[in-house]
Amino acid sequence: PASLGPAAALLQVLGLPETPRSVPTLRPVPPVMWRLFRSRNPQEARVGRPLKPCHVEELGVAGNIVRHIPDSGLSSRIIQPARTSGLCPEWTVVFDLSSVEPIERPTRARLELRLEAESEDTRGWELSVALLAEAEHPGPELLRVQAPPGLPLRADLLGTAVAANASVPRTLRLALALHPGAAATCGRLAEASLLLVTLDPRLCPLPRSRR
Amino acid sequence: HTEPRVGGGPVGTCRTRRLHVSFREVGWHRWVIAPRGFLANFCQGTCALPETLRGPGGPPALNHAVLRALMHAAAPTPGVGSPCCVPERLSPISVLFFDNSDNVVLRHYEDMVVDECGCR
Repeated sequence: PASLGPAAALLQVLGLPETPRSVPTLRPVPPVMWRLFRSRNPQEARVGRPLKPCHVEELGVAGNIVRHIPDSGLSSRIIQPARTSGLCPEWTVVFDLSSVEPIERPTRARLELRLEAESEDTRGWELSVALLAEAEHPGPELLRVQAPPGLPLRADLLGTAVAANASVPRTLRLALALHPGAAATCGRLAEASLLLVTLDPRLCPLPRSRR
Repeated sequence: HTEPRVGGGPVGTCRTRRLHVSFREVGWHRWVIAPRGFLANFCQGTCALPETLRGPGGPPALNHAVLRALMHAAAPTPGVGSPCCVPERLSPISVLFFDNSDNVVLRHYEDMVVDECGCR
């Protein structure tokens, strides 16, 4: 068993404090992770210059660990359907960040949502994001992003829902609300995930903050 | 999987030897998504003169290693021995895997592949 002897020591060196389960819950590997793996794998990247170990070039940020975290508690509640007051359902998404070590510093936290529109008309769609504290009532709106044509919808959370230069929370609970704008129809939230890039200061120097 | 002549027979001079690490062999294949394995390599071989003096194109020999090889050739002292054949240049790999929270994780690990060996 890996928990004993040299295998455990090696896992520790590889930054895996606990022994991985022998049979994880298999799920498709997101294309963005394959792309990042290929761009960072020296044998596959075939780039003439050495790769920067503490930088994720494709995302343009410092970091040596990239995690694709699926939502672990998508729920929705209907407030008022769009056809009456212009509001759509509000969604709650929960991300389990307990596998991120306290010493790691986030350098990118990108919320990725796949919305399914009820009709082609998604003009004017906007999504507002708020932190959901324990008391189920959303906090103040942190940011609002427009839904680009040809979804998916992305929102950078670093500095708003995820503090920079600090440990990430063990759980991140967000309240999302879709504002249909000119389009009189709502959509359905089919999938939510968080792309989190962190930097382990024991292995990589922390990026200097901008002056 | 190592080169067939590693065990027994003259080892030859210090150089990089092929060593392929298969994650299946160490039982990590269920949670390591990619790569399936990689060429980690290792160093093996003698560090006597003149091999300790680096040939053209290689990094300069370490003076201490040359001195030690010279002393070992001239007056072998028990317990001292000749210089050691160790990794001199290493390169990184990235590993894609599932963690215990079912996240897909990409981590970069430095110094995982031996590119070049030398006498030290």
